[in-house]
Amino acid sequence: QKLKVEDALSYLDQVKIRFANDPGIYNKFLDIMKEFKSQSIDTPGVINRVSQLFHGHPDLVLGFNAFLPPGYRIEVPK
Amino acid sequence: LPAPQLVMLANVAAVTASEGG
Repeated sequence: QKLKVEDALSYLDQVKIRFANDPGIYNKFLDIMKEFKSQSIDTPGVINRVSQLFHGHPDLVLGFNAFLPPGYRIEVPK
Repeated sequence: LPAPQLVMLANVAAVTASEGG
């Protein structure tokens, strides 16, 4: 199903709230997205960076996976 | 582009960042 702008805003809020005590992580996520937007990094590059950044936060990883195109996803350890 | 929803998220993130996070 197609995600909307509201879903993106909601996800960004979720990340911001999670790292309220460590805003550098939220800012790094914004930086990764900006690099993708400027095409400095591609989809696999984004996946690589985000999987490291959100290591230990499987719910954030699953939420991020929803934005990835078919055939791409970050594996979450069970 | 092959990842329209990721582009959408990136656009929203860029706007959010430009507004101060």
